[in-house]
Amino acid sequence: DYIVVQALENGVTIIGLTRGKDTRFHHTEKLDKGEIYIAQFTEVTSAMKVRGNARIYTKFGCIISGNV
Amino acid sequence: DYIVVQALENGVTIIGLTRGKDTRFHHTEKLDKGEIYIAQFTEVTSAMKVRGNARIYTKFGCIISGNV
Amino acid sequence: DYIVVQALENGVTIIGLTRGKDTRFHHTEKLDKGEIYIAQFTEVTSAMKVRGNARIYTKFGCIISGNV
Amino acid sequence: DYIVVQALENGVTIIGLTRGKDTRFHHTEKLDKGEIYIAQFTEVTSAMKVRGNARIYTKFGCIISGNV
Amino acid sequence: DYIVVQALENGVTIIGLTRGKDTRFHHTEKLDKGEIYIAQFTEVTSAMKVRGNARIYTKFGCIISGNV
Amino acid sequence: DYIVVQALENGVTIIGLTRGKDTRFHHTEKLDKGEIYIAQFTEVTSAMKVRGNARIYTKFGCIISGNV
Amino acid sequence: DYIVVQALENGVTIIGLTRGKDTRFHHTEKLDKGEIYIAQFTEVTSAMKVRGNARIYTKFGCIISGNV
Amino acid sequence: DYIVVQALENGVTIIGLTRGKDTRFHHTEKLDKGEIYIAQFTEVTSAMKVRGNARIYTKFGCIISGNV
Amino acid sequence: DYIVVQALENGVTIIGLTRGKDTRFHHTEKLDKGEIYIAQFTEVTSAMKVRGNARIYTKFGCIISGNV
Amino acid sequence: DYIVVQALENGVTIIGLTRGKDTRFHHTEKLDKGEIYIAQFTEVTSAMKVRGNARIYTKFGCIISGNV
Amino acid sequence: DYIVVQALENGVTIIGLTRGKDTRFHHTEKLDKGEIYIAQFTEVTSAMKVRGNARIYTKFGCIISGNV
Ligand SMILES: N[C@@H](Cc1c[nH]c2ccccc12)C(=O)O
Ligand SMILES: N[C@@H](Cc1c[nH]c2ccccc12)C(=O)O
Ligand SMILES: N[C@@H](Cc1c[nH]c2ccccc12)C(=O)O
Ligand SMILES: N[C@@H](Cc1c[nH]c2ccccc12)C(=O)O
Ligand SMILES: N[C@@H](Cc1c[nH]c2ccccc12)C(=O)O
Ligand SMILES: N[C@@H](Cc1c[nH]c2ccccc12)C(=O)O
Ligand SMILES: N[C@@H](Cc1c[nH]c2ccccc12)C(=O)O
Ligand SMILES: N[C@@H](Cc1c[nH]c2ccccc12)C(=O)O
Ligand SMILES: N[C@@H](Cc1c[nH]c2ccccc12)C(=O)O
Ligand SMILES: N[C@@H](Cc1c[nH]c2ccccc12)C(=O)O
Ligand SMILES: N[C@@H](Cc1c[nH]c2ccccc12)C(=O)O
Repeated sequence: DYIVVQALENGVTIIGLTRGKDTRFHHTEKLDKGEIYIAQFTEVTSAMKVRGNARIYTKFGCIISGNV
Repeated sequence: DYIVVQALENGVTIIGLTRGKDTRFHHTEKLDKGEIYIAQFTEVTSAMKVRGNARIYTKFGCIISGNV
Repeated sequence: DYIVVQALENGVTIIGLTRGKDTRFHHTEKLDKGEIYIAQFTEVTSAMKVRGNARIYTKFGCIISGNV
Repeated sequence: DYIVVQALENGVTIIGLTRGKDTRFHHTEKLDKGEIYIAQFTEVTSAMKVRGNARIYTKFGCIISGNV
Repeated sequence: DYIVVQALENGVTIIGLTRGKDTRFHHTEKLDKGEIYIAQFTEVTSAMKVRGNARIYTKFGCIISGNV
Repeated sequence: DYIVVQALENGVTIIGLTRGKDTRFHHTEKLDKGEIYIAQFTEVTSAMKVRGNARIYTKFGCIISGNV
Repeated sequence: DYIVVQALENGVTIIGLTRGKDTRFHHTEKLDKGEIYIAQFTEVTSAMKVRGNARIYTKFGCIISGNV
Repeated sequence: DYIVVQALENGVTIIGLTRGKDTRFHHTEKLDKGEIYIAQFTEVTSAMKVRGNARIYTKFGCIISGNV
Repeated sequence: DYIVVQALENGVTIIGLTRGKDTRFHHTEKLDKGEIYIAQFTEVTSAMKVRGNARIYTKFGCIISGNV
Repeated sequence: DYIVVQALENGVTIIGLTRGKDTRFHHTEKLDKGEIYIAQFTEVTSAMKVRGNARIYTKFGCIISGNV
Repeated sequence: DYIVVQALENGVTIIGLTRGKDTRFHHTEKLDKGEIYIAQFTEVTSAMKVRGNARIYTKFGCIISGNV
């Protein structure tokens, strides 16, 4: 299982949250406009958070973060 | 198995409830308007609760929390 | 396997019934109008009961509890 | 694998029959009109019986018990 | 894997036949008109027999026993 | 994996043939007109034979035995 | 995985060939016109041969043996 | 996984090639016109070769060997 | 997983390449016009190469080797 | 699970990020215009990042990186 | 999981990159025009690179390398 994030502006961030009893940020990936990040759920990552204006491709379709 | 939550207003909360005999809140994630949270069911999380106005993408389609 | 419940009024309850030889209520989750509860079947929960007016999304489609 | 039962009248009963060499009733769940019961097949339950007027959602579609 | 039987008359019977070298009747469930029986194949049951006028929902569709 | 046989006349027989090096008849089930037999392949049964006029529901569709 | 053979004439034969280094006939089942034989691939049988005029239902559809 | 071969002439041959480091013919099955051969891939057979005019039913559809 | 190759001319070759750190040719199968070769990927074979004019049936459809 | 990247200009880079507690770049593959890179998720790689103008084929469809 | 490459010119190369912490070229397969190479992902190969003008059949469809 993976998701794909494409930044529509500079400074988009994808945050990985830890799996297990404790939920905290373990990694923040910064994307410049146009860059693509493809990320799996893993032993370490059981939740993700996206900030900034980006296209997020998931099994539910493409969701635009930022402007609603 | 994951769900996707997009906040349609500030202060949307996604609560993780513990798996096992005891059911209590183990983590509350707060989202600002437009932010996206992608969360799996895990060893620790067997139920989730969403408060506030948000789009929730599930295998049953997109459900809007808040206003009904 | 999970189901989604959205309360259409205050005071909707989702009850978890215990798995195993003995069937009793182990947890009752109360929802206010508009709130969403997403719950898996687990080691502990092999049946659920919903009271009050709510939308229940299952693999069989969306079922409205309360008014029939 | 689960089924969903919605009572269309008060006093609908869902009976769980035991798995194994011996087949007997181990639990009877009573539903009031409009209430919803979602039940899995389990280590303990390998057959169910429904009495009274209800909608039963199964992988074969929705079946109405009671009036035929 | 389960099947669903709905009695269209009183006195419909669903017989469970034993799994293994020996094939004999281990349980007979009687249904009144309109009642529903949902039964799995199990460690103990590898064949079933239905007598009387009933709707039998299987993966091949709905089959009416009794009148042909 | 199961098949369904519905007798269209009295005296239809479904024969179970043994699994393993030796192939012989281990059980013959007789059906009266209208009766339904639902049978799995098992540790003991790796082939079946149907005699008489019956509808046989398989994953390939419904096949009528007897008259061709 | 099973196939279904329906004899369109008397004397149709289905031959089971042995699994393993050695390939020989271990069982021949004879069918009279109209009879149905349903046979799995097994620990012992990894190939089958059909002689005579019959309908053979396989995952590739229905194939008529005998007359081409 | 199995394939089906139907001979369209006498003398069609299906050859089983050995699995493993060494690739050689371990069995040749001869078919007369109209006969059907249904063969799995096995511990022993990881490739097959067909000579003569025949219909070969595979997961890619029906392929006619011999005349091209 | 298997592929099917049908030679459209004499002298078509299917080469099996070894699985593992070392990649070399371990077997070359020669086909005459019209002959069919059905080959799996195995413990020993993790790549194949086809030379000459042939139809190659794969999960991506039918590809003609030789003339482009 | 693999993705496919085709460079639409020289100097496109695909970066593999490490699986586990620590997220860092373990490999950067450079592509010239027209070249194709096909990459799996692995024991070592749980996220990828693409920079430059390229077509990225994923289970969500084809996404163009670079110009948005 | 395999891909298929068909060379549209002489000198097309498919490069296998090693699985594991270290990413390097372990094998380069050269194809002449019209030749077909069918290659799996393996214990040893977790990424591939294609240079030159070729058709590459993947689960995302057919992609032409070389000219863009
Ligand atoms: N640490 C949590 C992270 C998490 C996953 N899904 C969630 C849903 C809600 C809140 C937290 C979470 C876990 O592994 O379970
Ligand atoms: N602790 C409970 C949480 C839960 C999951 N599904 C539920 C349904 C209803 C009530 C509680 C629950 C469990 O793991 O089973
Ligand atoms: N304790 C029961 C709960 C249950 C599941 N499905 C049921 C159906 C009917 C009655 C009770 C049940 C069990 O685990 O099996
Ligand atoms: N005790 C039986 C219950 C049962 C399941 N399926 C049945 C069908 C018919 C009769 C009884 C049953 C068993 O576990 O097998
Ligand atoms: N005891 C038999 C019951 C059975 C299953 N399928 C059958 C088909 C035909 C005759 C008997 C059977 C068995 O477990 O195999
Ligand atoms: N004893 C045989 C029965 C059988 C199954 N499929 C067959 C096909 C042909 C002949 C016999 C059979 C076996 O288990 O394999
Ligand atoms: N004994 C052989 C039988 C067989 C299966 N498939 C075949 C294809 C061709 C020739 C023989 C066979 C085996 O188990 O493998
Ligand atoms: N002995 C070889 C047979 C084989 C299977 N697929 C092939 C493809 C090409 C050449 C030989 C083969 C193996 O098991 O792998
Ligand atoms: N020996 C290699 C063969 C191979 C498979 N797929 C490849 C792709 C490219 C180059 C070589 C290969 C391996 O098993 O992995
Ligand atoms: N090291 C991280 C890499 C990662 C995967 N998915 C992510 C999502 C967000 C941030 C980091 C990641 C892990 O294996 O989990
Ligand atoms: N050695 C790397 C090769 C690789 C696979 N997918 C990648 C994506 C990007 C960069 C390198 C890779 C690994 O097995 O993981």
